[in-house]
Parts: sequence; C-alpha cells; structure tokens
Amino acid sequence: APHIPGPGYRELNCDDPETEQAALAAVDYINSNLLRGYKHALNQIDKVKVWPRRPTGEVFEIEIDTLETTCYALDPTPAANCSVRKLEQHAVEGDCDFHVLKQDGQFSVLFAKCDSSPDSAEDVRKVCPDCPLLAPLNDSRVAHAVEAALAAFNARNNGSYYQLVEVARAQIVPLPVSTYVEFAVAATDCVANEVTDPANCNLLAEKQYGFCKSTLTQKVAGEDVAVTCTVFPTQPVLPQLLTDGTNVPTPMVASAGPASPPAAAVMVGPMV
Amino acid sequence: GVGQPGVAVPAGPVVRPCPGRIRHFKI
Repeated sequence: APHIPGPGYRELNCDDPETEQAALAAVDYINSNLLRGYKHALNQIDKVKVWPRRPTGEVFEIEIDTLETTCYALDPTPAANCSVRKLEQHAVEGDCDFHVLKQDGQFSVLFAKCDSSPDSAEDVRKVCPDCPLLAPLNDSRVAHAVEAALAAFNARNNGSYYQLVEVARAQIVPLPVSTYVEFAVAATDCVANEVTDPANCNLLAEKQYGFCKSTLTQKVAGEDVAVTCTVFPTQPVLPQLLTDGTNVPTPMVASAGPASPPAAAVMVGPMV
Repeated sequence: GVGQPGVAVPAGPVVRPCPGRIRHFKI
C-alpha cells in the first residue's frame, strides 16, 4: 500500500459535529449495556483520532469524560432525560476509551473501556460544607439501612417478594443522624406476605426490576424507615450477553446482567 | 501586528482542537 505521509490518521476538532456524533453513539452504547450502577451523560471529549479502515469506513479512536446521572442503569427512562448528578450530591465521573466505526454514515462501537470514580471529598466540601459524602457500600450502617428498607417495602407489598440486586449508592447523613441508600431489587416467585425463607425464592424468568430510595433515621426510641420504590416493567427473557471476545465495556460497576429494557416501556408508578 | 515584508505572520489564534467543551461541570 502506498505510504501515507504523516501520522496515518486525521485529526478532528473535539467539538466537531462528527466527533460529537461518534461520542454520543459511544455513550448510548454504554448506557444500553450498563448492567448495574447509573446511566452516564457525555461531559467532555478529550481526544480523537480518525483512522482509515480498509476496505471502507473510518475508526474514531476517542477518549471522553462522562458524568453519572441519577437514573439507575435498568431504568427505562431515556438517558437524555436523566439529570446529571450535582456536585453537592457527590458526583461521579467516568473516563472512557472507545473505538467507534463510522461506515455508510452509521456509527457502531467496536471497543469500549470505562472506569468511574467519585469526586473528591474536598471538592464536595468546597461547594457544600455540610453535604453528606458517599459512604462505603460495605459500611454496617448501610447494610442495616438497606435491610430495614427492603423489609419495610416487602411488608407493605401484597405482590411478589422482592430481593436485593445491588446497593447502588449510600451516604451517612450527620444531621439528623441518618443513612440514605439507593438500591435495586428484583421480583421473585414468592409472595411477599407468605415468605418464610427468602433463600427459597427465585428471580422471575421475565425479570422485573425496581429501584428504591430510602432514609433510615435514628430516633430516641428506635429508628424510622422511609422507602420509595419504583418498579420497572418486566424485561423479556434476554439472550445471553455476547461473550465471544466481543469487547463489551468494562462495566463502570461490578457485574454484568441483561441490557436495559426498551426505552418506550411505560414505567409502573412508584410504590411507597 | 504589522508583519515585516517577507516575514511569516501567524494566521491568528490557533484553535486548540482538544479537549473539547465541558457540557456540565469538571470534577
């Protein structure tokens, strides 16, 4: 092949519309393959190189920064409608590398790798000296708050027994002394008010996930639990995720599971 | 500035292509 003078790739401006299209396709890919944690939004395009690809098309080698939104990964709300978590809520940033193929005007992700990290405590303190910080998810107060909230939710729920899927976020609030938690649940084949041993309950084949937010407040004579769960529409039984070496993103969160439900799905209202 | 004849004058500020604009905030 004739030697192509120069670096072999073309430079593009990071704010070029074509670059932005590639970056948005990449973030859509992440959000539709995220299995735990929260959806992310594009925040800044750091670098881009465009390599020619034989026989046709181009590959965008792109580095982007994202910010966590307040929508859980399996929430059917379109990511574009999800608010970016504010600095004072202890924001979380994603750093992602992608290879995005552009062919016949279409963008498709060939490779994705993302890592996420919370903002520093100092930065949160700068914007809000009294705001609570993210707490370690294995903190005993967090585990207790989730357990109490899930028990309260199931106790008032006359349908399926819901079991914990993951604790997504937690904060220890200094005043009033309380623990704030956000966690994901899934319906099982047990009836909530008949469960004797939750270990005998199994997730439904058609997954029905929910997302709960709860505050456990310490009182003089005990503790108060306030919990609100939003149950998402059932998910069709999904084929096993690609595992034949296709580069699925290094999840920003711990583990993998089914892709998020179709965005058109109508959400079941919040259940308190 | 007025360039001396025969001296190359920079064609104005070079637009730094990357990193691009920040859409929300930087942490």
